[in-house]
Amino acid sequence: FSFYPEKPKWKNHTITYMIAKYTPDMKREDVEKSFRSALKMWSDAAPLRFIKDNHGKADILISFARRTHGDFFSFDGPGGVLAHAFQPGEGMGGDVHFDEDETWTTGKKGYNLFSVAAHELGHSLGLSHSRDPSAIMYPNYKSQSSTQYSLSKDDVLGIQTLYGKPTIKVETAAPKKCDPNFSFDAAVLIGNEIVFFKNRYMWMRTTQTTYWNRLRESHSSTYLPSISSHVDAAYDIPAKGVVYIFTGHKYWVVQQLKTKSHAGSIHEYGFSSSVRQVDAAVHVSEYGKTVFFVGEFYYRYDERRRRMDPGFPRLIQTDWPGIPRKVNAAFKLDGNIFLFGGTKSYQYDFRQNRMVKIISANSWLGC
Amino acid sequence: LPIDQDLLPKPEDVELAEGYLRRFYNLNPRSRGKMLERRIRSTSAMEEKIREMQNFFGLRETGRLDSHTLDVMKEPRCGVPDVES
Repeated sequence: FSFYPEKPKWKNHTITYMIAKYTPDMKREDVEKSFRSALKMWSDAAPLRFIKDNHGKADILISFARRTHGDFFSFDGPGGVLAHAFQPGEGMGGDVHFDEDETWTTGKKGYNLFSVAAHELGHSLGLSHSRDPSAIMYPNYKSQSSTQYSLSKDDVLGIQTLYGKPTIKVETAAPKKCDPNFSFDAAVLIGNEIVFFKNRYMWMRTTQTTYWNRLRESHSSTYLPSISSHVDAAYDIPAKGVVYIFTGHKYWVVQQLKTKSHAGSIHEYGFSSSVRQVDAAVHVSEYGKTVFFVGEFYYRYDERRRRMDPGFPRLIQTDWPGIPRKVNAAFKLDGNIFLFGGTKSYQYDFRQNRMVKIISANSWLGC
Repeated sequence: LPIDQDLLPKPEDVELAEGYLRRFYNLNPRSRGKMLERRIRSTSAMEEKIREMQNFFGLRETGRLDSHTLDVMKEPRCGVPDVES
């Protein structure tokens, strides 16, 4: 990583930004989401806060323009230079310009706005170019699927040299598991332990009801070192000894806890691009199927044929009598699927297709 | 030995490279001066800047516009210089 001469940076760690001009290539909300996600990558790595300011004078002004556009560095038409940004400072300092002669996109066709924005905003924060080809601050564009765009260690070291390490935010403190409004993000069986996820925390307990008090609680980074955000869903395939963890549009294949896992895109399962995340997942080995819950719908995925079954998605409430509209966690134990909706846990006999019992979600944690 | 014409970079590649090095590696625009003197100076300045760019991108530092170097120069990229400007 490298810095500008005299290492300029923002004194105030709360930095405002404004999108002064949008590109017609993308929907406004996709442009805003791209910048929000790019900024979040930096604020996850350093004690920075970004506030979108639509009126006043923002620190970072973002715009799209072509050819000569008011500074000394005119753009060069399609290809070549894609964008540039100014180091932190007054006036034009921190501003970011994108070449409107490029095709901007959220996917692979054209240039991925999120990835170029992450790079340029690194300049706005005070980073210059990196020689590390895996770094976001490497000068040349890398066309990868957006699941692989994340800060490299080099980027993190650079931004933390300028602004320090991120402060432990309140939500990463251990969640209050016996709070009456407590709900889970995800649940999965790993070996003979049931693992529950909430924010960045996880609880592990044996399946034998007599030992429920031997609960282990830890920060998820201890057991899932590659995964740096909270878990949305998880399922296991006991026959393969593999666990699949879902975070946003990524999924991770975990062969062994505490070891590195590799990432893929949830769209490899056949979800449409409008699906941004999965709420819950559970594998039913008797049928070789994995059920995914997304919003009010559910999908059925055939693990052997590696593709979604036809006729899906279907409404959850059509086929799962007694289950709430949305499901936020699920796991299978013996002949039952346990589904979690809000603060409740629903025991569902999938052979007889009927609800068996409803208890409070956190009673699984001994509350 | 006669230089293999194919090895010599095409004029448009030399022009692209000059623009690239001016923009990202502070190659000075062609300065005034006598023809021969200017040619000698600009060639060695160009070679030095090519070497600097090859070093940044981890390429073999030949100081010449070989195909790898030209390929990297043609890749889409950020408009901010790679060296202090």
